[in-house]
Amino acid sequence: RALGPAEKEAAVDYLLQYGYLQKPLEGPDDFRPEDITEALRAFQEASELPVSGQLDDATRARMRQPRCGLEDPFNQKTLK
Amino acid sequence: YLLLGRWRKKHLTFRILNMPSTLPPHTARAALLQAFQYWSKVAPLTFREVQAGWADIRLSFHGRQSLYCSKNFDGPGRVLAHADIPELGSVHFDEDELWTEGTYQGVNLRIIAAHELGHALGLGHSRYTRALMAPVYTGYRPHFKLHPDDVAGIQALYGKKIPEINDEEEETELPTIPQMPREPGPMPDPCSAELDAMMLGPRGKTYAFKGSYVWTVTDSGLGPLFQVSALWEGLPGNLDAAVYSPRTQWIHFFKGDKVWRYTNFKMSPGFPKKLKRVEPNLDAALYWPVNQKVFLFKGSGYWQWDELARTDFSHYPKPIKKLFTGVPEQPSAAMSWQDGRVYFFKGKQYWRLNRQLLVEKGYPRDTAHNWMHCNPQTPDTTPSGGNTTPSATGTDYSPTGTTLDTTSSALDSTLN
Repeated sequence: RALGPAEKEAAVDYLLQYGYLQKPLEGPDDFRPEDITEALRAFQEASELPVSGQLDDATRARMRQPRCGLEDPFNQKTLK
Repeated sequence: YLLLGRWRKKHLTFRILNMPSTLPPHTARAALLQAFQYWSKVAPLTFREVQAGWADIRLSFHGRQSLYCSKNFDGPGRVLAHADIPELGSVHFDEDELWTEGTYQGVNLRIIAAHELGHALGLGHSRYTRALMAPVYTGYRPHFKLHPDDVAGIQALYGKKIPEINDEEEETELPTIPQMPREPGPMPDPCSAELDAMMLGPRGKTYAFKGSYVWTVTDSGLGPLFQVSALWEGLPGNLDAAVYSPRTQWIHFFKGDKVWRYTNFKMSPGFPKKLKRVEPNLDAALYWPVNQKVFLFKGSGYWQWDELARTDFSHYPKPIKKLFTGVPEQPSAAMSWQDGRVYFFKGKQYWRLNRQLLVEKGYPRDTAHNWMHCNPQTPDTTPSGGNTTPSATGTDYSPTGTTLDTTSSALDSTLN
């Protein structure tokens, strides 16, 4: 089903908070779709979920799981 | 695993600043202490609790607002806790979570604390979703233990724990479910405590006793401090003396007018018994392998006791100085050690006696520096004639190990 803007925003916040997305150091604040797709893939792979690059139900459910507040080093690009 | 940082020293202090409201304090405390043990069991780390003042690792609970933490929590669920990496040492738990122990309900404090301590010791998140250091909490596990990736990570930072117990001792290891502690006295500082007792115990382990606590002493460091009653159930703290006899395999503990007997960690039937034929409130005790007798000390006198025969004590106590030449009266502890020598401890010093029971040249020496792996004392306390290497004061354990090397070389000279 089509996701509302709030759900997309929550997912982007999660990917940012835990190190899957890196705020661009300069240039426009919003992310390119390919950056978000890559970040989602990194999160899905680290979470042993099907790697679709889409914000599907399983991915959103995993983002709601209780966890530690520290970042995850699983997106090689942002880790660098 | 991912390494984010490391402490330059391996003997860390910690302080519990407040407790969660959803658990009885002693249950929460036992969960936090157990969390430290997961790491100290697999790496050469020791954790000593301090009740006041500064500590290397500081554990506390806060909610959405906090005066001392820039990262607020988010209410029940989602973020459970966070921690700073070395050498900052803060570990924070979300006080709005339902912290629990021993149930699948809520969030298990012991497991989350172990995870956050992993961060405070320098580990990042693990890719293994079953690892303790995985970012997402996977729920309560009654027989929880570290994942191989967690162990590999902490040992990459601090090395392997030198196995000080052989497998036959495994079964005498501490029970994994933390004992519900009676209110213990304050945790002593092995570097400044005047010992209650020292004992060369079964299988060559050296035990130091102070107050309600006991720890092991090895040439690579100190074991974690445990409550005496957690190892020897039914035994009180603040002991007068402790002695293990390889002849009978018995361990005798003395306090006031009572004596306790254990075999390993199991109390012998009928004990504790009242001390009748020797004076109460002994100072120290040791087993002398040369004649296989137990010696008891009080004030300036000693008793020689044959555990397996009825000893005629009518001519005792005899003067200590008649047999143990050069030792102080009223020692606080004594033991025969694996190097074949006899050691007496009093105040902050110790005396070493040769096989003729004569105090050797260059003694007394400093106990904290030569036995407890503590920073070298200021030079003015270096005993005259001691060949202890004078060292700069206040030097901390450093990664290059200079102090550690110095300490261990001084220790080696002692041990040799």
